[in-house]
Amino acid sequence: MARSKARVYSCCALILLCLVAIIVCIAVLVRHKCPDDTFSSAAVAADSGKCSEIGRDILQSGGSAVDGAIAALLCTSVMNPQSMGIGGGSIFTVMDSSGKVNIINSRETVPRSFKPDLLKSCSKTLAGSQWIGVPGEIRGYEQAHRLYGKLPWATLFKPTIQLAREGFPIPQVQGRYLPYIDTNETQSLRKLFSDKNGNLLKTGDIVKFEKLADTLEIIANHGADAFYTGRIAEDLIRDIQEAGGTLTTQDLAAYRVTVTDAWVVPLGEYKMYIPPPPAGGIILSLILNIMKGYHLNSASLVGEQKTRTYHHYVEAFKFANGLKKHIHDPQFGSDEMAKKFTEDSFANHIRSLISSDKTHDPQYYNITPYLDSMG
Amino acid sequence: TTHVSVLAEDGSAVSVTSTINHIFGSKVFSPRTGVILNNELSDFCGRVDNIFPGEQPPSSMAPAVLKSQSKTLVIGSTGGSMITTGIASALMNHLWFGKSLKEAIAAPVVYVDSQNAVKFEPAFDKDVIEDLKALGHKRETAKHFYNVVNAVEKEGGCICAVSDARKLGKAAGY
Repeated sequence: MARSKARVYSCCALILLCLVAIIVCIAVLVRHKCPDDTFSSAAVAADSGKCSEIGRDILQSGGSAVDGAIAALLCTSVMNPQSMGIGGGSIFTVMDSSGKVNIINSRETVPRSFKPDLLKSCSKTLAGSQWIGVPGEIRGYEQAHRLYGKLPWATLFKPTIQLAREGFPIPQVQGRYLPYIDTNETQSLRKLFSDKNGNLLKTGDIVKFEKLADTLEIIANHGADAFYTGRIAEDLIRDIQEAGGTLTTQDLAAYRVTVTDAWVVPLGEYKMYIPPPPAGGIILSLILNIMKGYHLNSASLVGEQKTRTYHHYVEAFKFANGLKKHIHDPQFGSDEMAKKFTEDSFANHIRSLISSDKTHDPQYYNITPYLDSMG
Repeated sequence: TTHVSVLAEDGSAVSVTSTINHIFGSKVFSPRTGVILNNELSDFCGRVDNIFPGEQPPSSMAPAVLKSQSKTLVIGSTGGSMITTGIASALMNHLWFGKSLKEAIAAPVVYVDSQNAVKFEPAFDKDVIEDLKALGHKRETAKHFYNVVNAVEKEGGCICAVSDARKLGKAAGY
C-alpha cells in the first residue's frame, strides 16, 4: 500500500516538474523579442560607429549612462576633432533612473581680459585666438561623473587614449574637413595632420594624437584639476598666448560648471526636458508649440496640406529668428522673456500672427539680423 | 559640434551636445598639450552689444529628453543655427507625421536663415519648394547643411538608436 502511494506522489511531482519546465520554455520563447534593428537593454547614438561602440562597451561593463556618454564624447574628440574636444564646452541633459532631470552646463565663458573691440571683428574672421572662450569640457565631465558616474574616472579615458596613441585611419568625415586647415595661418594645426614629409594627410591615412594622449592620460590619472591647474594649464595658456590669445591660468582655475533643473515643456503625451538659456531649447519649444496648434498628422504631408504645413513651419521659424536676441546667459540678464517662449499662450499668440496664404516683410517678424553660425 | 544620446539599462538617459563651435574652432592648436581650442566667443556676433568676463555666449544647442508614460526619447542635433531645424524636423516627423525615428531623422529639412531666406536640403520635395516660392518666400541655396541628429528611443521594452547618416554615424547597443 505504502509503496503505491509513494509511486503516485512521485508521478505527481514529475508531472508538476514537466508543467513548470513547459511554462518556463514558453515564457523564454515568447519573451518580448525586439525587432532586429533594435536593442533590448541599452544603446548609444554618437557621430561614429566606433564611438557608439565605445560608449556601449562602457554601459555593458556596468557603466552608467553618463559614463557611456563621457567615453563616447572623448572618442569623438579624436574621431571628429573638427567638431568638438576638450578645448570646447558642452551641455548635458541627464535623467536619472527615478526620472529626475538635471542640466550640467559646461559651455565656454568669456575670459577676464579680451580684445576690447572684439565684436567689431565679427565681419572679418571668426578664426583666431581672440575668439577663444575658457573651455569647460573636462569640468563638465568631472561634474557629471561626480553626480552619476559608476565606473572609475580613468576607465572612461582608456579606449580613447589607446586610439590616440596607436592611431587609426582618418574617417571620411574628418578627412573631408582637413583642407580647411591647409592655410598659412593654421600651420600649427596643419602640422598635426601632416606626414613626416609635410604632406597634409587625407581620408584613410593613419593619424595619431600622441600629445593629446599624454594630456588625456594625465587627466585620467590625476583628475580634472590636472587640466585646470598645474602643468597642463600652464602649457595650454603659454600656447594660447603665443598665438596672441588673452586667456590666463586664472581663467582656467576660476572656471565653474553650473548644475540646474531642466526646464519642462509639455508636448502632447510627452514632457520635454530642455536646458535653460543660454541654450537654444526654448526656441525649439516655441517652434513645436506653434506647430502643435495645427494638429498635425500624417495627412498633413499629403497634397496641398503639405505646402500649408511647411508654410506654417517656415513662418514659425521667421518669428523665432526675431526672438533669438532674448537668449542670453541668465547670470547677465533676466530670463523672464525666455520663460515666456515656452508657454502655450505665447505660441498661440504667434500662431495668430501667421497668415496661411502669404509671407511678410522682415519687419513683420520683428527680427534682428545676426550671423548664422555653423558650429 | 557633436551630439551623443544614451539610454542605459536602468532607464537613465543622457543627452549631451558638445562643441568647439566652427570647423576646428578658432583653428588655434596647443602643441604642448595636443588640444584644439574653440572659437565660442564668435557666437556673440550680431546678438549682443557688449560682453562681460564670465558670460556664456548664446547657443542653439538643445540636448533634450522627452518622457511619456510609455516612452523615453533622447535626442539632440549639431549644426549651429541649424540645430533647431534638425531637432524640430525630426520630432515633428516622428511624433506627428508617424515616421519611424530613422525616417524622421533622415527626412530632408528646410532651414530659415537669420535673414529669413529659406534654404532646402537637396532631397526636399520640389513641388513644395515651388509652392512656397509662390507664397512669397525668398529661396536661397545653402553650401552645406550641418544638421546631424542622433537619438535613442525606448518603447515597450525595445530600444531604437539612430545616428544620422549625414555624418556617416552608426549607433550601438545590446
